[in-house]
Amino acid sequence: LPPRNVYTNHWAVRIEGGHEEADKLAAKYGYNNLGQIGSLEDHYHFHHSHVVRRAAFSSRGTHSFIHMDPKVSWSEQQLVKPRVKR
Amino acid sequence: YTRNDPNFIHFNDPKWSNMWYIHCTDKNNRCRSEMNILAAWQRGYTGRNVVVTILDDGIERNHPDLAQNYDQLASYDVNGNDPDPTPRYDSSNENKHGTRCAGEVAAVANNSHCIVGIAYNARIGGIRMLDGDVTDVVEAKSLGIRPDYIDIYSASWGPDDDGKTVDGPGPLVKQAFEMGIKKGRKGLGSIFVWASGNGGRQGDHCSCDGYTNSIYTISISSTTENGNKPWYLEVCSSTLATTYSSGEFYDRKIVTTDLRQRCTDGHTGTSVSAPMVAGVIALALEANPLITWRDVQHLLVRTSRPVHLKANDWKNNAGGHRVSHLYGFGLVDAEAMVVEAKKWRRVPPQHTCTKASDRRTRYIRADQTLNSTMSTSGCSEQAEQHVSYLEHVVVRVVIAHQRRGDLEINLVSPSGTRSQLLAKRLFDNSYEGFRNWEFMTVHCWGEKAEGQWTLEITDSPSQLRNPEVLGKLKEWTLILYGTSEHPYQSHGAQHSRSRMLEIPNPSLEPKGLERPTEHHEEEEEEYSGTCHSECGDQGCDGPDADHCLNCIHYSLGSLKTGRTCVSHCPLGYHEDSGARRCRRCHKGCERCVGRSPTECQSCRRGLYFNPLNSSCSETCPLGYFADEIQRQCLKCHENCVKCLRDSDRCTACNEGFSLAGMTCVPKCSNGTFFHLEEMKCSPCHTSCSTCTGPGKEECIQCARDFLQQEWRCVQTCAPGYFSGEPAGYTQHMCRKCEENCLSCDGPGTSCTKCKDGYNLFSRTCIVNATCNNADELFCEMVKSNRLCEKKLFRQFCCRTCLMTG
Repeated sequence: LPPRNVYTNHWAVRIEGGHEEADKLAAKYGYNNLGQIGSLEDHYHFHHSHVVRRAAFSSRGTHSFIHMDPKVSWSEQQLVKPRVKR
Repeated sequence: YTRNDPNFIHFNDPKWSNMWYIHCTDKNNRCRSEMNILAAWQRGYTGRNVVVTILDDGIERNHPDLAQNYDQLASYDVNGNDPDPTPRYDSSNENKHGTRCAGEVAAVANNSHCIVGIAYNARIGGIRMLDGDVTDVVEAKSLGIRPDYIDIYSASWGPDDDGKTVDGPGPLVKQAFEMGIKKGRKGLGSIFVWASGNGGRQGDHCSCDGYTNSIYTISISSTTENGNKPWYLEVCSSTLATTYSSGEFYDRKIVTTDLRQRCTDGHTGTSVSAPMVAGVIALALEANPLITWRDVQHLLVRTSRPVHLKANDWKNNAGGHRVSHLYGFGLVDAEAMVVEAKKWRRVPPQHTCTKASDRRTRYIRADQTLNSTMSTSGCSEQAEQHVSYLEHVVVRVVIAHQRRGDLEINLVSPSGTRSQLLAKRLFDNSYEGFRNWEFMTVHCWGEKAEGQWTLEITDSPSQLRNPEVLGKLKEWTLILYGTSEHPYQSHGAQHSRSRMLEIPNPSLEPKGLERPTEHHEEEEEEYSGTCHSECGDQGCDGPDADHCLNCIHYSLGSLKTGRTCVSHCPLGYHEDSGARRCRRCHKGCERCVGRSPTECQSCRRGLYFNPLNSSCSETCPLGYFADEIQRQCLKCHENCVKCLRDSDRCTACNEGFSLAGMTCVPKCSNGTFFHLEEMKCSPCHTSCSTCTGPGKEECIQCARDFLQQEWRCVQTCAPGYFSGEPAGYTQHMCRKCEENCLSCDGPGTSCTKCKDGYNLFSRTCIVNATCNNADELFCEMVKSNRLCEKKLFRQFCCRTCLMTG
């Protein structure tokens, strides 16, 4: 069987309009905006403290409506990627 | 050439003399300084003003060998979301990896502590990102930290190297890579160095790791001191170059900084090779800070050399480069890198030419090779895409297959260079196939792009599969990267950055646009009236499968017991395609290809499959062990003759090895023993000729002129012992004198001196009082009943038993 996905309470969200717009959207859906993802413009790291830290299924709730917001062009709940030190 | 004068450069760091991969100190051994690091230093390049960061579990920034070169601006704690990348300390020192890698790059020289880094004047940082849940966001953040400040990102991690994982960067990381090479280093491009995997023992292939397999990463493998393939090394067509690292226990190891301000020469695997190359690239960037990310790759291709590295697939490609699947273009050469970098002129802009096959499904049949060809002009019609001289070649495939590990994929270039994009992998049972997976090869570097390319896909079933389900190559795309002009002959031309970086747009798909779903083709089945679907063209006389007059697939059973039509034969039967019948396997076989006892493929419970003769038996042959889960006889470790439950739980060893616990370790020469912690032969105590440890009480046999006395070896026997040579032993031993003797000259009644309170009577020590009080009549009875032979009576009746004979 392929390994099962593990969903985290972190999201990657693409929002145009700058940091303020990202902060507003984060607040609107109950997320905490942890800032831009590295050097990727318009990509923000959101965290939701009321969603279980690790789950076998993607999270559903009012916060998940963010991906339908017209100001959000893309969003993705983050999966744990098993990584091994070499 | 190599300079082997140990005094040429000397540092006072205590492990300097152990850094054999940098300099030669032992004139009796062959010099292994082919990485020419010393020579690069002698030219004045030590990594000054170059910034390197290690993406890992943190960095011990106050380590005495790192503190001076530590750069806070090249560091961050992504796991803790703060600027301090100090590792989390625990009792197992789990988070030592980043610190170990960092030392290899930039440990301070001549500070009387530990080692010397390859770029010992470079600035070093660490990004703590592996000590927590790793996600696409975590990786992308880490790869995009201060891209204008950090020159080189070194990573020695990746998806599991277990031989069954196919995984790579997520959409954000792909973007981070592309952003890095486009905009990092103020437009010259970030340099990403990656350790190829450690899954050699699992038959893993680094093409299944999307990070090492990316054109944006410099994938680095390892070789042992003697140029052998280390046990952990994976073959791969995307490996660019190699450095030394650890190998077998008898190969010398790499020394580096360790957690808690220590040094280590523990096993390093490919992890240390990436920072070594990061250090070499730092030297080249000091020589020429204006070289681009692609220039660095060209420099490595041009300067790395096969030297004494042993591989059976070294080949010259049509671009004039010698390349292998184990080592890429060979061992890195720091001196050649700095010399070439100094005079380097930027290569022409990179073009990308993409050509996709038609969407016609091609079937991959078991035990056959599917060849699919594609001709290309290298996009000569479009100037902005024209690729004449190749750099990387990527093949993106969509393959459906019921067991992914059975596939081997090769690519043959128009010049005839064959790269193995994927080898068969025993452990990969996945039925997911490859969905737009990108394989990459560097083996065609410098060749012409134009002509016919051939993709070869071989399917070799390693276990019984449903023969009805064929693998399908649904689509493949050839992506050629390179230049329209010769990369080294057009150096007069000036190339603008905007033209150089024609990289496809980021792969993030906008909301609502999903990837086309896999096109699953329906298997066609014939139906005839009310007959069962398994009935053949002769019809049936009822609705069920046992009413068929003939079968479309296989008939099961006999005339006597009744026949029924089945699509597949059940366990215990094999499919006779000619007769379309299910025939019984030999007793004990669960799956088979014929009825003979040596045509089994798996066995019934309680029996084990013997791969040597494809039979089933209750026990496994010598050199194999019974694996309860796979119900197979699996090979013991190469040093074991017998093993138990696991390949490396040995119970008997091959010639030249001996058992230490459950491990076969090499037999050491006389005067030495195998030190399990140090994994090498270490000297015994001087009094031993063979031993089990370094102490004087761990002798097995004594050295010449020594005698064994109570598990020790002594030069003369202690009082109370005499020198003797017991039958059957060549070993001289000190044997204990009879009780109460202080000294003696042999066994039995041969005392020469007694303890206090004892008298010597006839060479025996007798308690004074007892002897004096003996009753004569009693003693006569003792003597006549032959009880003088008993010590107790002899003591009571010493006069009667001993003095009177």
